[in-house]
Amino acid sequence: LAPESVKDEL
Amino acid sequence: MNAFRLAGDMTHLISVLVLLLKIHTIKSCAGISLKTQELYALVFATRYLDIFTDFISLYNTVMKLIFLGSSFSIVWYMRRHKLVQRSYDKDHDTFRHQLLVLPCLILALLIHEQFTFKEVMWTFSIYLEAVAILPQLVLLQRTRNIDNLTGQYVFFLGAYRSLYILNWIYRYFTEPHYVHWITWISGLVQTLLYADFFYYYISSWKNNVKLTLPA
Repeated sequence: LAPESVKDEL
Repeated sequence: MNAFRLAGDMTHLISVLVLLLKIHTIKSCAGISLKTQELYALVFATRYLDIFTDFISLYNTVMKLIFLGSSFSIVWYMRRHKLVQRSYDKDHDTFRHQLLVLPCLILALLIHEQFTFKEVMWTFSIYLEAVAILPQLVLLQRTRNIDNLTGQYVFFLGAYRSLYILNWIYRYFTEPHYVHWITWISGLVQTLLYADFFYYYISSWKNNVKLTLPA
């Protein structure tokens, strides 16, 4: 799972 | 990825394609604010700094490239392309967008989730996107006849963020610890700025009359 700080939204 | 977010991204993509279609095929940017286009190019440039460092998914990367490519090519068309330039209404597109950039930058330096360059730039892009439409809305108020493509462009651009709000609500209830006040408040402000445009756009569509905004 991507760590919290990584932004998965555009 | 939930249906609201996918619908939001597709709506955003449609708005960009409608604008590119208008500019590329009929070589016209009548009614389009160059200031808003420049602000959007800045929004994407500061938001997608992680495009080469963090790989989320092919979809994510492809969409980022599309948004970056389209926003910069639209600015290029409006600044450099002789034919397109002729239809640019520079006398009315006079919103001082510096008044938007600086406060957003200062706010991003004050309110952010982490004090790192990438995070502050990302937060700046969130704040800037919330107000980036203002020069375009001001220009629409000043230009009497709003052509269909311009109206559709602004409508889809506003609709995409309202779909994102549904996405945030959905994720809040389905994902533990999914809380992003900065994005949520900015997204809400952004959508509220379109409220009166939506009202006039939908009522013009319902009464089947030309879209005109009150002076």
